[in-house]
Amino acid sequence: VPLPPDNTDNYLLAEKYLRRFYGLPAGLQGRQGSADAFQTSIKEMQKFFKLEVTGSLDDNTLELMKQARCGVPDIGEYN
Amino acid sequence: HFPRHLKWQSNTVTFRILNYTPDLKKADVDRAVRSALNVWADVTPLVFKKLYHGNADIMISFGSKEHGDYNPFDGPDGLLAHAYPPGQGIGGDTHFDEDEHWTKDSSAYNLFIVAAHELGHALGMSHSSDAGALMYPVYSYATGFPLAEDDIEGIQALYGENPNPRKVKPKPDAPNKCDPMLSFDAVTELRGETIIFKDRFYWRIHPQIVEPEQTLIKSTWPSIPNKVDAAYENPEKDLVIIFSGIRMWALNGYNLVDGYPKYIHKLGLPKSIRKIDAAVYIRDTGKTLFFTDEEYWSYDEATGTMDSGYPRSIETDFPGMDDEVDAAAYHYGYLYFFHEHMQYEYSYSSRKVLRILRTNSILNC
Repeated sequence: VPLPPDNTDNYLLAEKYLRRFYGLPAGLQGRQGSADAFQTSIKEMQKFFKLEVTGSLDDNTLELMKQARCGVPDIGEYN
Repeated sequence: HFPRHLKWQSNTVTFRILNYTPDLKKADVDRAVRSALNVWADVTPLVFKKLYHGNADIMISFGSKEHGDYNPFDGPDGLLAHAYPPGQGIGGDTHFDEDEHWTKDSSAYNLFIVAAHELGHALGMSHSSDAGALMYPVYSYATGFPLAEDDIEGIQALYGENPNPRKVKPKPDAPNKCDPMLSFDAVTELRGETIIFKDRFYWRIHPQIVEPEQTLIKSTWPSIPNKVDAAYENPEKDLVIIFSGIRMWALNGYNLVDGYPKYIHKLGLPKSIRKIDAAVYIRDTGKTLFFTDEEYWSYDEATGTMDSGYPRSIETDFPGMDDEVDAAAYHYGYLYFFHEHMQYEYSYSSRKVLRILRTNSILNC
């Protein structure tokens, strides 16, 4: 089978999405810290949208992240 | 709600439109905003007063990229708009992304629908995880009164009910897959996935993914009605036929086939048939069965004609089954009939019902 395409763009899209809407912390947290925070945020997003909670950036999750939407975060205070 | 259940302390809320999008006439923007506010006014004691100068509670504007609040937009698509919860200063302010194309129909982003959503935020509503609610974060086009029961419950928890209620018809909330009394409207396969229609929604089940995905029908197929009566896949032709009332649509994958909708009577059904309850393609015989009330028909896909000797009684030919069917599916020699909250696994070879399950067991409940 062909090699999968480079997933860097998808990861960056997801990171931006989670930062904006799910409070994924920005900045340096160490490799393990970043991975844990990313997974926690993705799970929160998957739970909100009633997707299968995998903690990973699967196709369904990515597809939803690309849909046109409101700019208000889905969780937490917004001011 | 937002944290601390932020809301306006007075029921009279002022708004001002600071600028206008060139995509629409000024009157159309005014109308969209006024209609969007009326949606919330219809179900609460809130009264909205328009200001033309000075500071209003809700300041409405169109802007692109960085537009003054350090919450930039992102060009076409993606982020459409945002609004701030009730409060001083920027609180209540509502911004629309000018890089979007705003319309008053379904051809692009409908300003009325997005405004109704954003003004919900400006009144204190946060996002809903109910895919049928107006406050669901993802855009979808719909006609009719935009609030669902979930939205009304939320706004009335903040402001109370309208003392002079207008007659409104809220959309029902999204069906709950684990409701033990859940029934289906239609079931079909679509290129290896199972699609289940219920009310305005459908679930998509992938064989390798445990959790079914729920979506509004209109989000995927805007030209298909909100209510589907029956559906089936003909894998040889790579087509899914969807039935609603006396019309049918054909899908090739997720794309609508040209030339549809057509009348169901083109299949050879008499004009007295106004609706098909369920449809299923039997791969082993090349026939499609159509269920209407207590009878069923057999259609030969190869010749495109109804088989003679039909309609026949469901109860007589499928012993153990109920006399009516909501939806039907076929897998590996077994017919699955769905009626109300039960499903019946019927064996063609044994000519009997082997198992009775709850309808929603297919949804991992």
